[in-house]
Amino acid sequence: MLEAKFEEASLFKRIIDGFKDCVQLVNFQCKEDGIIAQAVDDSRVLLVSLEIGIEAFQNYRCDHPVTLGIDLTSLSKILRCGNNTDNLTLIADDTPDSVLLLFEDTKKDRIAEYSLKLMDIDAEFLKIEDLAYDCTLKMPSPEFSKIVRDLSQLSDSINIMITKETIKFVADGDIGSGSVILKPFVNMDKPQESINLNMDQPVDLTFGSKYLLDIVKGSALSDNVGVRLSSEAPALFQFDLKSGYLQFFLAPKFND
Amino acid sequence: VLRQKTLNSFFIAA
Repeated sequence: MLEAKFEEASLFKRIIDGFKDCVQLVNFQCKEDGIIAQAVDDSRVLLVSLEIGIEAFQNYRCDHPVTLGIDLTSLSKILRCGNNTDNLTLIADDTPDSVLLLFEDTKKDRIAEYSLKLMDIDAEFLKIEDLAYDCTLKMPSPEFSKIVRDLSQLSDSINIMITKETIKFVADGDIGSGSVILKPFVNMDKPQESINLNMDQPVDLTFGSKYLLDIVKGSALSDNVGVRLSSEAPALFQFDLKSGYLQFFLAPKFND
Repeated sequence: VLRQKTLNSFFIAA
């Protein structure tokens, strides 16, 4: 039996909205210690990895591991039926054909109950080794989101270059070019606005704008985004939850 | 010319 209660439905909505546009069919693996999910986009360039730890829930109980195969488009339709501030409980039995979504308005006596049919999704689970990265960057997610949205207007590729004290984003396209340069800094009053950079090796990497535009949809989950870059591995973009995270692994473009 | 890599070369099926 699975009973996973979010204090606010908006958290689960923001999690799902954070990756529903790049993958559609996802197996949610529910275990004693929380829920994990992983999916690769159709072009096999972007991998999404989600972990929701039990601390992110108001109540969590899962006596028996269960996999929920979910079509995110269908799930989103149901999530839109609940109010953001409702309690949301996901309920499934040990061999479920469907998952129940229970929205409870805490101020009124209003309960809405939806059942979502589950799917048999044949998806491999990729093993993600602990990768070694050349640069680790932490910056405000709204700022990262704006840079990606601005520069992606100019080109279908965005170049990220990091040297010791400089982070440079560049787009060069048919209508012109643009660049944004940032320097690490610490904001004592508003630590979430700081930019932290750890660099072992400089990097110069290029990514598809359309994938970066998908990734920044995770910004609603966290004030910050963690970016890890390496010349040898896919980049990792991470939005932390109170317990758990939404991660995107993105393969770079390379010079032929 | 820039070519998009896929994840296949980086990750292995568990």
